[in-house]
Amino acid sequence: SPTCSGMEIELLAQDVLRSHRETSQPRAEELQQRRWDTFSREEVCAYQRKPMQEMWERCAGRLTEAIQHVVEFAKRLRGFMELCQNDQIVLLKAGAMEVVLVRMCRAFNPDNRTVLFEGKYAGTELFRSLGCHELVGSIFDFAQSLCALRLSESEVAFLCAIVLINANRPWLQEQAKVARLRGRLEVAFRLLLRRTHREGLLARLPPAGRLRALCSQHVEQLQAFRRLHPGALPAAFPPLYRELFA
Amino acid sequence: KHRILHKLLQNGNS
Repeated sequence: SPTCSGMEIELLAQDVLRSHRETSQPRAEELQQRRWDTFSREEVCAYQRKPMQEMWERCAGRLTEAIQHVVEFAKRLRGFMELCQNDQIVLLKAGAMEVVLVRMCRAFNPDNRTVLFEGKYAGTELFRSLGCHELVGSIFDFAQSLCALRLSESEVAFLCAIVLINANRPWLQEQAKVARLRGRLEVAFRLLLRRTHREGLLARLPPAGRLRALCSQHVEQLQAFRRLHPGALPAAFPPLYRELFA
Repeated sequence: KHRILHKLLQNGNS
């Protein structure tokens, strides 16, 4: 289209990959090297003995760090900072956790169902004292299903960009502008998939509702935790976590 | 509202 030249699409694609590379830690090669470095039986037991509140604080801390990287990813994405500030906030508030969940598949080992957490790979049992087995299981299932797609780093980068730039989020002020950016991202993603003979991927992606459900489940579990531990949240949870979820 | 997100977005290199 006249508003979307081939050059523009090319630049956008390079930009998505660079933004992803610069803001995703650890790097893919390092994750690959460490994927069998799992917690010992004793270390798992030590995590399981931690009080519920401490485990929630730790998980909120790690999640917040991941979200800060997602904010940096968004800021480097061509077009994001040209949106009005209301819409930047709306997109991040609604999408940051979803992007973290997509990014999590990079740090997930589907062969033993473990995820990198505080330096080593951990199975669901390590998170027992959180008291939300169902949520943890669903998050692991989601990571497992993304890993089955054998996504390349470029594909993860585009998925994250497309999850974030969603013109259907409520309270957007310049919906058309977001939709145009989203459209350009989709064109660039399709071009990448055609070049790499991966067109079939689009039909195999998990439905958007699945990510949304995981995020609502997280907020529900947080509310249940707050009922059990009133007053715990202001004390030790990161302010950004409270701002996004409480 | 969203004070921290605002701050992170405004910082050149947060």
